[in-house]
Amino acid sequence: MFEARLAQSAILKKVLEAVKDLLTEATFECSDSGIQVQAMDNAHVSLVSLNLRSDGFDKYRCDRNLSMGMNIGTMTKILRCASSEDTVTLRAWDNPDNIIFIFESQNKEKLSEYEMKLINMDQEHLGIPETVYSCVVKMPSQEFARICKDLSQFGEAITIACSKEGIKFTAAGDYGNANIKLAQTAEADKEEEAVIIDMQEPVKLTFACRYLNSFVKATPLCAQVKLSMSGDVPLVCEYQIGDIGHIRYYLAPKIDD
Amino acid sequence: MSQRSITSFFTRT
Repeated sequence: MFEARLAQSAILKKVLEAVKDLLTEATFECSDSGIQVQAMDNAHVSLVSLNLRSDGFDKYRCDRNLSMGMNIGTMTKILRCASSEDTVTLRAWDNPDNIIFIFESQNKEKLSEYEMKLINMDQEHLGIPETVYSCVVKMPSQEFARICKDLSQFGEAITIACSKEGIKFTAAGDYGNANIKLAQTAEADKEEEAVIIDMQEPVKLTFACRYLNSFVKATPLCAQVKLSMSGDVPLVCEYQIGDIGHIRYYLAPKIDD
Repeated sequence: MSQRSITSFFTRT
C-alpha cells in the first residue's frame, strides 16, 4: 500500500501549478525515501526534477516501490478542488490502476475523494551528472519572475551574464532592447531579499524566455530561487519546497548557429 | 540561435 498525507494541500497545489505548463504527463516514483518525478517537456528542451522526501510528509507509507504514470492536467484539476488548508492524502494499492486523492477540511466536516486513472508510460530516465557550476546565484524568486516577465516583452531569449559584481539579464528584439542589473547584496536585512553570487568564473548564457516563464510558476513555493550556471551546460533553476524537498528545472542554453 | 535537446547533456539510464 502507498499512502502519503500532507496537513495542508497548499504545497501540492503549488507544485502542480509549477509543473503543469511544462508537463502533460509524468511518472511519480514512490519509494520508502519519498516521491520523485523526472520528466521532460514535449520538446525535450527542459527537464523537471521534483523530490519530496518521505520525512516531510505528515504520514508516509510505501510498502513497495511504485511507478505511477499521472496525467498532469487531470491532477492539476483535482488539486484545484482542494482548499489550501485541507489535509490531502494520496492513496494507492499495490499494482494500482488508480490513485485516490482525499481532501479533508480543517473542521473535518467535508471529506472529498477523487479517483484518477493511472497511465502506462514509456519512461526515459536521464542520469544528471554532478556538476561544479561556475556561478551560483541566489536571489528573491519574485524578482527573478518579474525580470523574466519584463524582459520577455523585448525578445524570445534572455541572456544572463554573471560576474563577481552582479548578474545582468539582457533581452534584445525588433522593438529595442533591455537590460537589468542586480548587484550582490551588501547587507540584507532579510535573508529572502538577498542577492548572493558564488562565482568561480564569469558566465554568459542565453535561454528561451518561454521556458524561464514556465519555471517561475514555482515562485509561490519559495522566497528564493537558486540559479546554477556553467558554460555550455544546462541552467539549473531550483526552488526549495518548505522542509519537504525541492523542484529543479534544467534548461539547455541557446547556441549560435 | 538554436536550441539543443536537454537529452544531449545527460546520459540515458
